[in-house]
Amino acid sequence: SQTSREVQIAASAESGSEAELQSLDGRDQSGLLPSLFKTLYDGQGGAPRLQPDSRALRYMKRLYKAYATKEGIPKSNRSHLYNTVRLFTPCSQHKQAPGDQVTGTLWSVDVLFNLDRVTAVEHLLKSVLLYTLSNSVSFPLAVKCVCNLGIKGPEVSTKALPGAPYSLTFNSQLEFKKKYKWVEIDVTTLLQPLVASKQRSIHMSVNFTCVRDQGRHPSAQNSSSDRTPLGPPSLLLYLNDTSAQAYHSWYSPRYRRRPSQHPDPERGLSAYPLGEEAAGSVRASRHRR
Amino acid sequence: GQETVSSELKKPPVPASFNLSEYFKQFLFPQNECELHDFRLSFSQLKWDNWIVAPHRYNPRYCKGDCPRAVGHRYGSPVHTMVQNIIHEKLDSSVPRPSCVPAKYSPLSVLTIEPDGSIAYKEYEDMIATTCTCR
Repeated sequence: SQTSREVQIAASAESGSEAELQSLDGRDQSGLLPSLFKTLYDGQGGAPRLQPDSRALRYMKRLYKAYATKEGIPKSNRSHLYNTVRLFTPCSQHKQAPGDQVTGTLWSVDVLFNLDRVTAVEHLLKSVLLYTLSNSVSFPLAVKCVCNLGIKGPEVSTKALPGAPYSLTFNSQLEFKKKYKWVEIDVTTLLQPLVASKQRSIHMSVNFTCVRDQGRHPSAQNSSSDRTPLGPPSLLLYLNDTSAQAYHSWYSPRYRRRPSQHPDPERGLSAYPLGEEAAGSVRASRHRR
Repeated sequence: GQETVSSELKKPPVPASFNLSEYFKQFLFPQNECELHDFRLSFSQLKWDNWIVAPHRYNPRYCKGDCPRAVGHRYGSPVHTMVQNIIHEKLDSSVPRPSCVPAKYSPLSVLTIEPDGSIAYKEYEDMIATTCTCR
């Protein structure tokens, strides 16, 4: 009868869409499309969600305005290769000992990021630790800092880094100035192997040692131990989603060739040019061809 | 030829029932010809604004209208479209006329809140129809 046929159609559509949801990378994909399918079938606005950090949300809205028009069309004047940017706030954090006047270490924190939302078709191009400077923070002058990063714990899988030390350290020079709202620390080299090996959680320790311009250590009194001038960092991943649904602005529509859906394992990340110059050479060679 | 001309002149000019405007109508564009239409929606109407943060307004557009019989180059239609028209008109009306569908799309950037509270900026292909065709 008509109703039973409708029921069958709905069921097959449901299973079809479920299959479609599961077919991507074998796990429930969270992207826009599966949520749209779910919404079309169950009519809800997707699964209930944890509320994001307001400062992180403000940063991502600012990034959106930089990359897309009000109507949501990606701006054509961008030169970057990524079509996905994910911002993670730590799922747990542990502040360590308060500032130490001798070493000048102003503040350090242990954070754990859960990267479950990164899908297998998303390839890391760049990764940044993002510090939001709250308005209450006032650095009297420009302060130079060295940031010492360590990846800790058994999560550092040896298969990703054969002969890998139990933790990786990494220094980065940076300068805080009065007017800054955000400070970004590029941690791509540190995270690349971990994200490429599908690491799901990353345990990181971050220590800042700062020196004021005149070479004096900012006295600990400036930053009372209970008020570290910086909140916990967020982790930004700039990714290239290689799935068919994602928009690949960097290859000319004339050829309309999609990058291989399953990158050549031997070539690994080199299949995805990392920098703008790489994109330029890709474009140049393509035009020559 | 004077006889011919005079005989021609004696004929009634056009049958009284002939309607000139009707005659020209067949050369005008059909009123509801296949073309692109706007449909502006906001994600709050769909109650999706709890997880789609941006854009606030989205105009996916859509194609609607009749496909003229001689579609030709105007819609970028292949010759098959005219063949389908002829089959529909001359051989078997159960074969449908060609349909008015999108031919090209543009991408859309979306800012969403994931179930775990992380925030994702993603660019999706083929989210806004930009031209229509008859197929």
